[in-house]
Amino acid sequence: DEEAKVHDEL
Amino acid sequence: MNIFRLVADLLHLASIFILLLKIQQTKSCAGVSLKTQALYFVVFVTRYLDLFTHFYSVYNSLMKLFFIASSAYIVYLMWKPYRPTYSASTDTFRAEFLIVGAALLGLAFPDSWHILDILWSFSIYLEAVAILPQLFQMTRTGEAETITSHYVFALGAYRALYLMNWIYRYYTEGYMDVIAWVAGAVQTILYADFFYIYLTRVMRGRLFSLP
Repeated sequence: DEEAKVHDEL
Repeated sequence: MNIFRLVADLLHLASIFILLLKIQQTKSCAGVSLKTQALYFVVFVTRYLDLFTHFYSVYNSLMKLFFIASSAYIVYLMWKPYRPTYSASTDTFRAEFLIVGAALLGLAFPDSWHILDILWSFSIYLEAVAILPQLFQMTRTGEAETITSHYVFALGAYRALYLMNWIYRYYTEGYMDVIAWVAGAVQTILYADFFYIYLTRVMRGRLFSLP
C-alpha cells in the first residue's frame, strides 16, 4: 500500500 | 516553522478562545453560526487523521488535538446548554451544498488517491468555504456583536498570514502545495469585504454593522 503524503501544516 | 505560520496558528488558537469567551461572557451564542462551527469540526476531524499515522512534533499534535476538541466543545455548547440562545432563524445558509461541493472537489482533485489524502483535500476545500454561513448570517442580521467580529477577524488574519507563510516557504525551501494555496487564497478573499468593514467600524469603536 502506498503511504499518504506528509502535510506538516495545520 | 517561520514567524508567519507561528503567528497564524496562534491567531487561529486565539480566535477559538475569543469565541468561547463570547459565549461564556454573554451566556449566549446569538449571532454565531452553528453551521460554520459544525463545518470546522468536520474539517478538523477529516484533516487530522494523520495523528494516528504520522508524528511531526509535540506542538503539531497538541494543536491538532486542541482544534478537534475545541470545535467539538463549541458545537456541543451551541447544541445543548446554549441552544435557547442560538439564532437559528438567521443561520440559514445551505451548508450541505458546501459539504457536497468540497467532497466532489476532493474526489476530482485529491492530493493523491490515498484515502487520507482524499479526506485531507476535502478538508482543505471545505475549510476554504466553512466561514460562509457565518458571514451570511452577519449579512442577514446586518450587524454583529463586537466580540463576534473580533472572532471572524482573528480567523481571517490567520488565513492572510498563511499566504505570507507560503510565499516565505516557497522562496526559502521551495515548498509547494497547490491545493492548499488555491483553497487558502479563496478562503482569504472571502474575508476581504469583512476586513474592510471591520477596520472602518469596529476598530473605531463602533458596532459592526453593514452599510
